[in-house]
Amino acid sequence: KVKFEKISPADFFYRNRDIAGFSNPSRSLYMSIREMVENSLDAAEIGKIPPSIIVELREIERVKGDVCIYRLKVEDNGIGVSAEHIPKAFATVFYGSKYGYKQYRGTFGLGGTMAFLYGQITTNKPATVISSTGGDKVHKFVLMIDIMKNEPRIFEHKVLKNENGWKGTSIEFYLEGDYTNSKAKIIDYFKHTAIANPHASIMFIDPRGRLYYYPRATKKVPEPPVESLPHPVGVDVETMSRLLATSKERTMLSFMVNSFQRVGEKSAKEVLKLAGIPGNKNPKKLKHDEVTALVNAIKKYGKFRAPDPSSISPIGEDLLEVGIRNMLNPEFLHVVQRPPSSYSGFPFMVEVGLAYGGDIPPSETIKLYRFANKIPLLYDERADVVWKVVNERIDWSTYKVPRTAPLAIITHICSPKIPYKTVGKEAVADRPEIERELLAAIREAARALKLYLSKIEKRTMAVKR
Amino acid sequence: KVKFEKISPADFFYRNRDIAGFSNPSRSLYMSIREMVENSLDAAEIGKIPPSIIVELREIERVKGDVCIYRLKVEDNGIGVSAEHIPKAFATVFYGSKYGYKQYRGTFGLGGTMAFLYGQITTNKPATVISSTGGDKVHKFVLMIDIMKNEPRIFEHKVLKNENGWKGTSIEFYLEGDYTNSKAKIIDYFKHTAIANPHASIMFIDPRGRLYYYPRATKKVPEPPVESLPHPVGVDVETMSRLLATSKERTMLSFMVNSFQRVGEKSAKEVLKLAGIPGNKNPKKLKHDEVTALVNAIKKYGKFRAPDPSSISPIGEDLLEVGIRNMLNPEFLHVVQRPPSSYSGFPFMVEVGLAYGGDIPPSETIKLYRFANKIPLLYDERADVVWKVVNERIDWSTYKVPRTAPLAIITHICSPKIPYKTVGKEAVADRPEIERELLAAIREAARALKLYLSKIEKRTMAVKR
Ligand SMILES: Nc1ncnc2c1ncn2[C@@H]1O[C@H](COP(=O)(O)OP(=O)(O)OP(=O)(O)O)[C@@H](O)[C@H]1O
Ligand SMILES: Nc1ncnc2c1ncn2[C@@H]1O[C@H](COP(=O)(O)OP(=O)(O)OP(=O)(O)O)[C@@H](O)[C@H]1O
Ligand SMILES: [Mg+2]
Ligand SMILES: [Mg+2]
Repeated sequence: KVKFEKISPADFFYRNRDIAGFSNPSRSLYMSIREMVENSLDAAEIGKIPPSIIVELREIERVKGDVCIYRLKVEDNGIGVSAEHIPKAFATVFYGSKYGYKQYRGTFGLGGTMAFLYGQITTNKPATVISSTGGDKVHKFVLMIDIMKNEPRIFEHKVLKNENGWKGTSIEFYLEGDYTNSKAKIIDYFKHTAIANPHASIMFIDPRGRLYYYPRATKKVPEPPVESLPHPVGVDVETMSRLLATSKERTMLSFMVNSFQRVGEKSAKEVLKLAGIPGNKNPKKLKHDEVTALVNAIKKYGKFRAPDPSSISPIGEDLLEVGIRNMLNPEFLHVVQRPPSSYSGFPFMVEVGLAYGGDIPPSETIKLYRFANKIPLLYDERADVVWKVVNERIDWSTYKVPRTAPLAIITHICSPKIPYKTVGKEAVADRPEIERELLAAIREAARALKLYLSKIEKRTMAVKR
Repeated sequence: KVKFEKISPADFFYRNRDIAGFSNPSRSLYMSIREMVENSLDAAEIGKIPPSIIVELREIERVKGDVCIYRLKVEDNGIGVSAEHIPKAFATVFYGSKYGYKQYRGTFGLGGTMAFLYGQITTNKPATVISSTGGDKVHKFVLMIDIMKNEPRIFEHKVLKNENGWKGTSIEFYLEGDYTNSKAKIIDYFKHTAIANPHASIMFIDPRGRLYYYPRATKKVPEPPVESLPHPVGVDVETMSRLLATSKERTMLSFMVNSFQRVGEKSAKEVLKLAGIPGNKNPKKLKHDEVTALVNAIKKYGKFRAPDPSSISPIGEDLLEVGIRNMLNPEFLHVVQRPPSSYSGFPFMVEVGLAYGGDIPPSETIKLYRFANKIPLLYDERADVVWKVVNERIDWSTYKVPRTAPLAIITHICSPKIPYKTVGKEAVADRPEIERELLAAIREAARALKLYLSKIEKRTMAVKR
């Protein structure tokens, strides 16, 4: 009467693909393209390579109304994927290389697989992945996902000679989509990606044969973020237990100093004293209750320096300004980069641009351009912390902004861990520290706007007289 | 340099617990309570038992500010869990009994495990589950979750004699929470649960020793929904492949008629003809391309009757009306139950109550009370399809509703599959069919309101003369 089942992660996201953002043909087409482009950008940046990405979407057949079967091809010049990892990377959910303490666009280990899964269930066609890590071989895989087992099913594996010393990844798969109703969002995605990634060259050939070309604005690749140790704040008993279990340190004192960032001998001694744990105790000998005591002592201690921001990679004020000017041609623009902050032990940084006038059309609602880890967020605006800050925590009339105004706000939040509200990465949760930083940055820009609007006002009065 | 990892589903939700709704101590406390209560309500309804649920939250120690360690106990009189399933049911993500084609509150197979996981990582204490399915034994388990393996770690398993023939489940675990900032939502959750579940008796003892008692309004348990076969509309190649692989039918004709609801011999023959598949072909012999052709033929056919609604369990107009009157004491109330409809092959039904005046305070924003499968949704209002329909698709001035008005709208959507936007079950996605049904229901109630407001207006004019 009651039938218990265990389902694989692939099966879970197959049954609940709304939750991953694959809710209808037009949104699924958008999601598939963005998951591929974000993987390609990550792959180039890891190798400090100026990204060159080509996306080609071709209509294969019409299904019903605006819904069609498409072939999606994405080629990049990133660091490639080695043969031993290709099948799982693209056909296993929760398999990836971006689980470390460093800023990437990817974070869950499921985006590429989700796109392939969606393509597979709507067309029953396998996907093709061709990649080289720059060696003398190029590997070609044709595969599908065994959804119930969350495993790859390899139909073909060819090993080819790498004649031209190519390095990169080329992907091709088929999927049901709706370009007519998705086009605006897809083009916006490319346009905004170009703003946040001025070192990237992106080419998009759409089903109507039109070429959209976003040439790179600079050859200078941003300094890649560096993997950090975890910060003690926000470490819970699970993470602490794992660190203790895998540590090579022989004493609790050296464990504390070497397992965390921002923990020197002095703070280590104080925390261990608070926890009642001897500094020379072997980490492997720590008992269950001592782990709890140690985590609680860290919570009480509260004197750790803020996290090291070298695991973050912001856009930068100058590049952000250039990008916004190119896109909006505003009369007024003020860009703010806040100093690094942190939430739950993760460093993060907020960058904001406030643009007014010029090509921005006047409106009763403030136009928001949101970014997280250099990814444009184009859906779920009302669920995002930025919407809350701009529309509920700031009274724009106090900055002389009229009810109908040509006002646009561009926000970028970057961190080794963005608190996304959903697997589809469309909205950022309103963590208090992030909300506070956004508020500070937007208020600073708003004060500059107020000065500008006052000057305009005075000039207009003077002209009238 | 590039390090690949595979992580378990428990590890994924441990690292990304924001995505499951466990984002801060007050929300996590709320989530833990609701996951337990929803499991208890499901367990009673499956057995057609009037639910009696006792929830006790006790403060164990203060951590910092309003954050405390609590002990949460939940006891119900449901059908219990058998011993062989208890460990995995509560300590394995994606393990559950609610994956069938029938309306339950639970759907993902992870809620109970998430609550235990959160408790475990914030307190390092194991959880206790005591249950009996009504036999002569009561089983007691003390367990924790091995997060990296997504498996139970059983610390203790006692088998006791069931002296009183008890049937039900009793759960106890510890967790970090913030009752001060979560109390309002928790009390609302119980109040609203009582409205959607008038046959349930719920008792809540809070950390301040206060008893909140919601006695049952009726002993009559709603007819439990019945498991259905899948409807052909919305079946993709993956589901079709699984049905073919597990079918005991010997011909494609009997496969079509017996694997789906609403498929008789006539439609089966027409669909198979469209797909170019002989009716007497053995389902196990269907080739890859024939599966695709069959799925496409179903898409083209379009003449299937709407899904059978016996897998749905609505609240009912009378009970909904009683519940709304008790809570809001409105002057005007109009309740609408729409006929069954469907999206992507899943039947669903919309029930709406529109209340005006009485104890409802006047406001510029319309107060929304949202329910899905009899669960109150208290977060993420702006991301919900109901918010979109009420605030963006209806012009209330055409129904004589003033800018500031004492107006509340209660909505219930029920289905074997609710298209939740998030794992935390707080907002429903705007599937076009659901949006259309909500619009129809709310407009009908709004027209009744307009009549009422016109009468009031005429009466007021008459009195003035
Ligand atoms: N174009 C590519 N070039 C190099 N490696 C890639 C590429 N695409 C995917 N990968 C590898 O495959 C892994 C899995 O990709 P996938 O998109 O499923 O997850 P992710 O990017 O790690 O996280 P997310 O789910 O957030 O996107 C990546 O971590 C990366 O190592
Ligand atoms: N109080 C209870 N009484 C009887 N069975 C229960 C109870 N609580 C949990 N279970 C069983 O444990 C399983 C897992 O519960 P869990 O909450 O993790 O998942 P779910 O309820 O199936 O789905 P969801 O994640 O949407 O809540 C349930 O499917 C149910 O069979
Ligand atoms: Mg990715
Ligand atoms: Mg549940």
